[in-house]
Amino acid sequence: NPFFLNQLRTFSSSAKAALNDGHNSNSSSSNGNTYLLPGATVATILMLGALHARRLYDDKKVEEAKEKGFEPGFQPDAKASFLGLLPLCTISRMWGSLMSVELPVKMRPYVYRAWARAFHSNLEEVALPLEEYPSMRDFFARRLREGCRPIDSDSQCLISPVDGIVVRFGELKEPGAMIEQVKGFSYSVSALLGLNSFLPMVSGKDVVEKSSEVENVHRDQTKKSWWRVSFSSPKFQEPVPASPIKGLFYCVLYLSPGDYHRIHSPVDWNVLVRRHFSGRLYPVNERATRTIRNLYVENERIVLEGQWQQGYLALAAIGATNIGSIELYTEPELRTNRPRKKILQSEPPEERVYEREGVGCMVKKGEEVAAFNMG
Amino acid sequence: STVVLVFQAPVAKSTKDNTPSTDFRFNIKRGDRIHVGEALGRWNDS
Repeated sequence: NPFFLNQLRTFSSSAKAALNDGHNSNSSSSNGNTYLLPGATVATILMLGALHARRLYDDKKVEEAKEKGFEPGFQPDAKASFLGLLPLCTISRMWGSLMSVELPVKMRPYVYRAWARAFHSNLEEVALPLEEYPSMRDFFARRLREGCRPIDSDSQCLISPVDGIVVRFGELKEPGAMIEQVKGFSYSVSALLGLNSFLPMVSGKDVVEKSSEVENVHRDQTKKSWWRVSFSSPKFQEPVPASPIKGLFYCVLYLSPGDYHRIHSPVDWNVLVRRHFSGRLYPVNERATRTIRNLYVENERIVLEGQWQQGYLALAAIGATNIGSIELYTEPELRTNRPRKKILQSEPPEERVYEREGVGCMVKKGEEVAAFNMG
Repeated sequence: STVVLVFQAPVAKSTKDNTPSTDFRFNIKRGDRIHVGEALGRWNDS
């Protein structure tokens, strides 16, 4: 933009002048450096500001298009590919360390209010006075005041486990059970929850066996002669994707940075298995969902699987660059977003079966089960 | 960060032709802001 270019020209000319002065005399050398550093800093800040403004403009355009009924489709771009080259887990951990720095007591309310203003957090719901949160990380994972989140008492309802925005929901009906990430791209539920998940599906093998049984019966009934069977072309059965058993649903909820970041149980639930997938830590904002393939399947996540009154229930908590680690109340010693020695990204998930007296781990509807942390 | 829930919910059988029909109903819309404790969906026993 012209304003930005003018600013850059002004700063570069002042920097050049300062450098020239530096050549002329020793006394003015220090003056040259004095001007050069703030100039470069201001130019960097302006550049970042311009990039941020452009991104806000792009997001606004997408919002306007959505309001008109146009749903943006999947469009992988160079920026998304570039993200894949960055050490996002390391960046996330560095971010976490930075945010864990204890702030001076007097500064705390100003910093937290600025965060709340930027990300639309409601400070009236915060459990403690702002001065009592030593660091930004503590404030981020704050609890809410008693009674701020009343739990729907209807015994025939499933409640939201988090504060967030409903991204997608629906019923899984088709073979293969895919969830649409955005228009034009879907990911497999089995890949999200783990290949050895208890997901209630009618397996492709069962379908094939059933169809071959039907075929055999039909063959017996028609009494085909032996040669017709022998010379018939061999059938190579391709793997048939499994189909979900009727009544299998999903719901995807996005938590923005200003939201309350603790996860509660959606129902009375018997958690049987915990699975930890140590993957990447891409951002999970709306733009990322439109540009990064298999976003939720690639990212580091924890999956809790178990049984409730009506059957199967699984909850996948998926991390992001800024919110990389997940704390689990059923397993306080578990640490996520840890440096890995292995180079391969696609490691099998680390699994733990909760078999306390063979009944798993019972959690009540509305009870806290996990929390997202910064970095 | 994101949370994905996958769950089984009640399925009722239609009295007319005995075909399964879903009894569970989401009471949310895409883009809705929701809080912990608010109902995502409900079902009927009948």
